[in-house]
Amino acid sequence: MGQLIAIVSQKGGVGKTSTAVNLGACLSALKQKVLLVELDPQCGLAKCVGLDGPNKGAGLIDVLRDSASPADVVHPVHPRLPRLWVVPTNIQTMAEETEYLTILHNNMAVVGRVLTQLKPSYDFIFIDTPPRLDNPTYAALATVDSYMVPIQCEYASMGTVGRVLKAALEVKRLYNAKLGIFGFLLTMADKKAGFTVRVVQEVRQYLKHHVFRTLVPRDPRLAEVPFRQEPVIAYDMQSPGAKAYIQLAREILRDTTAT
Amino acid sequence: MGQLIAIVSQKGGVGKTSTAVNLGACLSALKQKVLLVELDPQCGLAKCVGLDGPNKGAGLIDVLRDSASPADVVHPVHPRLPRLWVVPTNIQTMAEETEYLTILHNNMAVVGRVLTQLKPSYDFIFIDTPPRLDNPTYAALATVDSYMVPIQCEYASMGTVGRVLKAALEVKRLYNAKLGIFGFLLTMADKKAGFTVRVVQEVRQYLKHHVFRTLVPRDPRLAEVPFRQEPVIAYDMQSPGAKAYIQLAREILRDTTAT
Ligand SMILES: Nc1ncnc2c1ncn2[C@@H]1O[C@H](COP(=O)(O)OP(=O)(O)OP(=O)(O)O)[C@@H](O)[C@H]1O
Ligand SMILES: Nc1ncnc2c1ncn2[C@@H]1O[C@H](COP(=O)(O)OP(=O)(O)OP(=O)(O)O)[C@@H](O)[C@H]1O
Ligand SMILES: [Mg+2]
Ligand SMILES: [Mg+2]
Repeated sequence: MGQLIAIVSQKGGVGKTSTAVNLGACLSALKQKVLLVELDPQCGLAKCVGLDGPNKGAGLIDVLRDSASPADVVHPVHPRLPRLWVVPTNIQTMAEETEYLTILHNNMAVVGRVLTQLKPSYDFIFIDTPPRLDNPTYAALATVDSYMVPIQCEYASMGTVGRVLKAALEVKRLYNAKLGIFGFLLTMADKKAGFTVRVVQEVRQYLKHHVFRTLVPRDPRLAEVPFRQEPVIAYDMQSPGAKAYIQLAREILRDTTAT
Repeated sequence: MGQLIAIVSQKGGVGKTSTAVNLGACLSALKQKVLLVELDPQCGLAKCVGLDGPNKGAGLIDVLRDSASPADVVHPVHPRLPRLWVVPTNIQTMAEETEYLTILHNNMAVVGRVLTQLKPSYDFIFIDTPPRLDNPTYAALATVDSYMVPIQCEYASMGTVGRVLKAALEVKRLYNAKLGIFGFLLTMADKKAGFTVRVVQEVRQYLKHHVFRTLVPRDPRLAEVPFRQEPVIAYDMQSPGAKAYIQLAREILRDTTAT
């Protein structure tokens, strides 16, 4: 039975989508069945796997409108990664984005129903959320087993940790008693910038064992994913970014089997 | 009479807050009276000028609750930048964030009333918005004279331009006929990464004269602003980031007086 994990951060541009795509791909390469679900109306995840744009198949908005079933919107994404699937939002226009946010505002539980139906078929399901803590992110937190927070190794991201922890505690109290911490991931670490060492130290002191040991470096090869439309391990296994996400996947599998 | 300019992008982490703080500071150093208004509940702007946290004075949420007037929430921020002021949100808890978003959801026009009252006293008013296109960003677009979009020189940011243009056209049609483009700013340009040249070329071809000639490089000194709690020109005028924002301020003043 799979784990449902939301990747959240109110701070923008910290690597939520990059982590969903690259960690998902690495876990699937290590024989795990992985589903990635796009809740962010920006369609960033779909863009990383070539599912953005019209006529790429049904998506989450079609399920929310009751014109497709959850099984209809699960798409395979890469011939060399047969255990990786993605559910895109399939939002093309501003009007559809408004419709999507309105459905979620009025009926938060619908996200939970879709995710719970998909859960039995996968080992890991990662939900990519937009940089906000209200809906759709709040709806995701109300359903999942745990949440993961990428923390960019910069001062601007430090404040966001407290906000996510508070929002998660509120959701846990009101809607989802099982909600736990999957982990905090330090990413875009720039060895040359003096503040990286300081940020890494402070985060590890504050969050202790909840911080993954793996540190993802800042690596321009990772920023090519939305252009190449495939995860980094598909085009450069030897890059620092690919190695870090492979190491993270192994760390997660070690920790998961250990408990 | 001042210009009201919203800094928007649905894509997170592209430099909205950094541009508000640093461009604002540079324009004020060039004798302009500049006000920065924080609409983003993350309080990123307040953090960059030392106004975050409790007991730093009233903010936007107090005006929305009718317990303060717009003049009460304008704070000076730096002794060496006497023409720079900031209106923080003054949101401390998740409950206050929910209250804030609910007020804006139910009464979009309240943002307009506050901004219009402040407008006569400044040459430039920049509104820092969260990485989303619905409220509070939508409310800001419904009031301002123009909007500015930072574009990170990476593939992941390319898709966001079309989304912002569409949202702005909709707001212009429904609420704000005067809404114009202030400009697109290419930022975090990393000369070493091959894709920077390609992204810069594509953006300039697509958006032509709407793209500022000034290119802001990726500069770790800029990432220190939230830690030092002052704009980059206050601690390192010679850094590539400071020079770029000074050049941008001059470019804007040249263009503004030229028209
Ligand atoms: N370790 C890394 N090294 C270099 N670039 C990275 C790294 N991780 C992500 N990026 C790039 O940084 C940018 C932001 O990453 P990403 O889009 O994954 O963040 P996000 O948190 O999903 O953003 P949003 O808040 O808009 O959803 C993208 O251009 C991405 O390609
Ligand atoms: N030109 C630059 N060079 C290097 N770092 C930069 C530059 N501009 C901004 N930064 C850093 O990048 C990060 C993101 O910038 P910033 O917070 O201004 O973006 P934002 O668009 O306001 O983010 P959000 O979407 O969360 O509001 C911050 O850590 C900031 O200090
Ligand atoms: Mg994302
Ligand atoms: Mg910001």
